[in-house]
Amino acid sequence: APYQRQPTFVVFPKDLKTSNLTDTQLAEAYLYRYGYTRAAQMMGEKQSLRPALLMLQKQLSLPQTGELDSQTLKAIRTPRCGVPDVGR
Amino acid sequence: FQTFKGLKWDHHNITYWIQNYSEDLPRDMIDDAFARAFAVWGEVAPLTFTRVYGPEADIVIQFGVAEHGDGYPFDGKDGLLAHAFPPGAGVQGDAHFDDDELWSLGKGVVIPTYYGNSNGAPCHFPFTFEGRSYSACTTDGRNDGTPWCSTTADYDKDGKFGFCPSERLYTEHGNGEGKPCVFPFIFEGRSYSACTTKGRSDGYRWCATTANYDQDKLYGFCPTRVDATVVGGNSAGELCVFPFVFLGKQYSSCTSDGRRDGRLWCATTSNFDTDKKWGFCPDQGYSLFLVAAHEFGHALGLDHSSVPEALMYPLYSYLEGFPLNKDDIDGIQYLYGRGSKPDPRPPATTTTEPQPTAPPTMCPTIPPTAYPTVGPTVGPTGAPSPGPTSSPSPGPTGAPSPGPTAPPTAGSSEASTESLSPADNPCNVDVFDAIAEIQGALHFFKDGWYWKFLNHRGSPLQGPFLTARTWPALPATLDSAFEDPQTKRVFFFSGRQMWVYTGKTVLGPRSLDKLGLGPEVTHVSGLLPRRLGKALLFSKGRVWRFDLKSQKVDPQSVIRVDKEFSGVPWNSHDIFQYQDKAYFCHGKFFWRVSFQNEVNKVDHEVNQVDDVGYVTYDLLQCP
Repeated sequence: APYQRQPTFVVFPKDLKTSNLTDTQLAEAYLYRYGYTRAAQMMGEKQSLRPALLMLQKQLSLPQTGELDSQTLKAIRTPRCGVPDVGR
Repeated sequence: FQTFKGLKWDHHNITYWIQNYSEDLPRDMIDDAFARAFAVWGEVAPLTFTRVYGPEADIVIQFGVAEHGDGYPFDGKDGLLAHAFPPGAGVQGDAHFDDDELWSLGKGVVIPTYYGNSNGAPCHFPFTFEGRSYSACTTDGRNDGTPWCSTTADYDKDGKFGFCPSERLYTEHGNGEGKPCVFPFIFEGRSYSACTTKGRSDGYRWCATTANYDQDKLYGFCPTRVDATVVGGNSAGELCVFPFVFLGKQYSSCTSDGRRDGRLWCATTSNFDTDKKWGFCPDQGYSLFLVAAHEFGHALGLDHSSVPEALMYPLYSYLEGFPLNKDDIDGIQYLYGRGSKPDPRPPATTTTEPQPTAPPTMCPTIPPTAYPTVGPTVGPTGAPSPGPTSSPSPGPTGAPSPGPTAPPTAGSSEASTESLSPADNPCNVDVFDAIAEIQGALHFFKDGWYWKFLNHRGSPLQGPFLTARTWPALPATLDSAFEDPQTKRVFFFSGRQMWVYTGKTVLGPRSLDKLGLGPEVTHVSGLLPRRLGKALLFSKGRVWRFDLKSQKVDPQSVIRVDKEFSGVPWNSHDIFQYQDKAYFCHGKFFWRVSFQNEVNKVDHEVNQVDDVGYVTYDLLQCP
């Protein structure tokens, strides 16, 4: 059988999309941009994404696990409207 | 549903202004998408939407990239698609769309075609030609360099094709009267064999429309090749260059090599390794209609919904059919009350996954009209001109198909009902074959039957009548009808045939050839009367001046419909005049246009869409 070619990945110039972010960094940016983080921080748990994730999951009608699970990540990666979900 | 704390418009006649355009879709298709997106809300709430042409509009619609002036920057391709502000003054109520996205109708780039044998139908990507698959227009199989595409999935089997927007067919703006490029041409002593951006600072591609620009100074802008234009990357708007070299290997098509996300890309120079110029290849794109309908929901006062099937759910998904969910309807009616119209189609039971077929609203058939969103900055200027009227060299195959005809039916008097088809109630008819004002009554034709509507208070709708009893020479299916207001002659059109009735005397059928309309004109969508025995004759997004006496079109007069009638559907299937206003029908809706010069006698006609409504509810006054 032929050897499987090892793919080579490159960094494309001006490709500033989220592909270079970790899942957590991506989620943090998303939660902040759409209003969840500030609202969650006001609820007390500043260091944890859990309250914000719970709010996000409730808003998007996802299973409310409080975890950055695959369904939540998929939703975060889905193209969307720029109007914040929480706050102004 | 949620609202912005009850923020809403204090009036129900909302105005909107389309400030600029994306080049991804023809302008009239963008106009149409926005109009339909507003109509979605107008269907369930007592709201009307009128297009205006200035910043005094309630809702200003804008395409922009990155930071576009409101402090809420877009983020490049994908991710954030658009945003809108809740009702109010200034930027409030405005809707902004990220022009780094590929805007489509949700199923890939929309490339209308010219000429060929497909009546302007859009390209079908991918298509097969000589066993090979194509995802963009190609010049393969031709020796004149004119790009073409198949309008079905398999050219080898169906032989259906058209020519793609190309500088070899026409140019836009400039002062070259829309003539095609002349290659090679001379500019500043140098010879060019392709469109160039040389001599300009704005990056727009142009060419000379004679062999020597230095001498003649005639030029035009080259049409955008949406099918091969990259999105995002560091070369947005430029064309893929094939073949190109990437990591020492040569590529002749878009590739996902080098990327973790599997997205297709191409280089925009012949060597990525040295030049590092690249962009994403066109994908399915985002439905401008769906995104606009969502954003207009914000502009009317709706916030995001947590119902995944609702249009106001914040995440994008492509769906077909009427996009509003019960949750959306509840929300808009909470703000504005219920409309007086009957309940619309049942709320869609939607899916969040992409659907396999094109949206029913795809409008396929006229020449493209995408222009640079900013005018030329250097060089001579002049009014845009009509596109070319002569055909290019023959395509891969085929003659246009003949128009439909049917044998005339005997009989002469107007007689009432027999067995009824398609329905005994015109209020159940979704789309009429033709509508025309004849002898002061509006006539609605459908499948060999017609109804008469006098529009007098208390006057009942009359019919159905057999068309063949009143006009025996006519076929069962008509495309359009028109009464000359001066001579009272009635023109009927079906396919490439025309009949003219003067009382009970008929002339015809006559071929459209006799009118000066070539085989590329497959049918006539309608006529609008003008003064001095003239009329405007419409067919598939194009319009000609028509002399009612000589029954000839002026071949030099052909222009695109959107040049004269902005804001109407570019693929209106029936056009008629009624009570001094023009009606452009698309599906079950009409767009009504008033003529300012008829009233004010000004030099330049200003045709303004002043109403959009249902043919049945608003014209026929169905309950």
